[in-house]
Parts: sequence; structure tokens; C-alpha cells
Amino acid sequence: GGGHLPRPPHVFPQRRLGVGEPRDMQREIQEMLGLPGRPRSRAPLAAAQQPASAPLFMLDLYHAMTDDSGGGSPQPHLNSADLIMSFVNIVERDRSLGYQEPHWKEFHFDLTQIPAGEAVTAAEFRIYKEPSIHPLNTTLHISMFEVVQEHANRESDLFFLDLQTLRSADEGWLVLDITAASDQWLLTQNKDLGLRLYVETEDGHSMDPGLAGLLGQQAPRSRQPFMVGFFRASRSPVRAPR
Amino acid sequence: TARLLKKKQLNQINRLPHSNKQLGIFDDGHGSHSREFCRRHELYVNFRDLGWLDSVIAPQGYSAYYCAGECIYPLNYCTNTTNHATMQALVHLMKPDIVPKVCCVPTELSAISMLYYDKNSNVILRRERNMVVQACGCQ
Repeated sequence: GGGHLPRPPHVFPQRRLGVGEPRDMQREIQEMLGLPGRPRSRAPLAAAQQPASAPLFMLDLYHAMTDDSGGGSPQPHLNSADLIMSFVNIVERDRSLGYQEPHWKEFHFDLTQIPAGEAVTAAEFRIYKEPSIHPLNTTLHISMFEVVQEHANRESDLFFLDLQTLRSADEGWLVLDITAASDQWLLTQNKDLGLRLYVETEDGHSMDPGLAGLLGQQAPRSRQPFMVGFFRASRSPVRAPR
Repeated sequence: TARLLKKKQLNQINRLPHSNKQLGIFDDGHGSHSREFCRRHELYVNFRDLGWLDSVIAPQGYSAYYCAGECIYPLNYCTNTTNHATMQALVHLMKPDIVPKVCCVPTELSAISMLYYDKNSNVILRRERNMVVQACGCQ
């Protein structure tokens, strides 16, 4: 890429590359950097009508990571992480229709892309909350559970992860700590992570997460829920012999 | 013994006319007039030029630098050198056909951060180590 720069005053021995060599070299460098090659069919970021929530958040993290001003990172896990991955919510299930209680919203994530040998240092689930008027100005308890095992004839086994308390009029990104689930992913090699979210009012009544203002997959792209994992590399990538 | 050996070596060096101007196996053939000591040079790696912006979101490129130049005995001007490099440079002077010249290589590297899409359109932010040359030396 330095073609426009002045050449050094000496000349390196050069040879003409073979037919397949440039492609092999590109592949080797991409592998070394952990780049996967071309991603699956996806509109380029700039061309997308509205940027998605996860890339926007990751871009903010990138700027925080590369910012030299020393303003301090807004993300406490950022400095200890070598690899940060965002995961798009692939399946969303609701039990919020009708009068069946308790209401919940379930999110599933495909974790098969986590590189082997990475240790999880933290994980977050991020969901956008709009102000809710049902009920007006009340306290809401939002709790997150990991779906440990599903059963055909009874309720799933759940593992408590986090609880946040906020006002119904609050607006913005709600961050739930799901780090405790990460031990489970690594131990059981369970790559399909199911997370279940419950909302309760102050008097203990279950509430439809949608009515509480929590946005799901149907929300605008920039406000869709996603998950972020923070990892520490156990070893540097080894350059494969060519 | 060391003193005698040193004296002998110095004599040998003195007896090699223009020895440091003879071409070694890594010489460029341009002669001493174009010689430049080992140092860091500008190199900007542009991901757009490489056609990688399909997957790389940021940065669009970065200053990687590279090391180039010669490592000729004596290496006093080159701070990042090892004792072994000094010895090899000296032996190269005496036996340029057998012992290669000391290499000008990165001695200090730093990391960059890269933001890119994986195959499933998940976004990954990764700190890649040893990507930017901070210092060069003869080793």
C-alpha cells in the first residue's frame, strides 16, 4: 500500500510472483489477522439504509480503544480484552400474548463462531428501552435468566443472571450482565445460548416486556437487541507455514 | 590470548582492502555510495487497496512501517543491536561468502485494533499484536 511514498534508496531483490501466490499470501495474512475472508451476503455498512445496533456499538468501542486523548474508557471490560465479539440475536420467542403469566421474552444466540482457546472475561446483553406509559411512572424489575435445559412437558430449567431496576419512563440501552452464563458455555460446550427476560412491576405482577418498552427483533435496526462477549486470547495466532 | 587474538583480527581486517565495500549475499549491488544504515521507513498498509473493506470496518489502513538498511561493522550507530550481531558483522567482514550480513529487523512492535465482520455478520473488535514497527535494529 505504500506505492505513493518515496522509495528507499536501495533496491530489494525482487522476483515475479507465481500465478496463485498473491492469493495464497492474502489468505495467509487474513488468517494471521483472524479475518474470515468475505462475509456472507450483507449490504456494505455505508450502503445500509440504517446501521445495525451491534456494529454501531462496536464502532464506539473501537473509537474508545484507539482514542489517545486519555479520556477514560466507557467500558470497564475494554482494557483487559483482546477480542470483543458482538452476536446478533438469531431467534426471539415471546410468551407475552394473552393473559398467560408470567410473560417473558427469549433470545437465542449462535456462539459457534467464538475462536477456540479464548477465555471469556465478561459478557453483556443489551436491549433498548423506550419510555412506557403502561403503567405510568412506576418501578420495573427486569431480570435475566439463562435457559439451562428445555423440557417438553414442564417449564425450562433457568439460571439467574442479572436484575436491573428502573422507572417505566426511562429510555436508553439497558445492559444486563450475563458473564455468569459464560462458564456454562465453556463447560458444556453449549453453543446455542438461550436467554430469558422477565419484567415485574413493584407489586410483583408479571408484565409484557413489549409493554414495558423493551424492543425486540421487530425494532428499527439501530435499536435491536444484541449480545457482546469480551475475551482474552490465550495465545497469539501461529503463522501457518506456506 | 584475547589481546593477541584481537590484534590478529584487526590485522586481518586491515589486510582486507575495501572489505566492507565488497558485496555480501544480501547486498543490493548499488555500491557504497547508496548505502543507508538500518532504520525505520514509512509504510502505510491500505485495506482499501487490498480490497478488504468488505470485511474490515475500521481502520481503513494503518502505518505499519518497515525496517531496511544495512548493518555494517562497526554497529555503534545502531542502538538496537545484540552482542551476537556485532560478532556476526565482524565475522562477515572477514568471511563474506560464508557468513551472511546481520539483518535489519523490527526490535520493538506495537498493536493495532481492528474491527471487522465475521462470516455470520457478527462484528469483532480485536487487538492485533506486533503489527506496527516501533524500532529497528541489527540482529
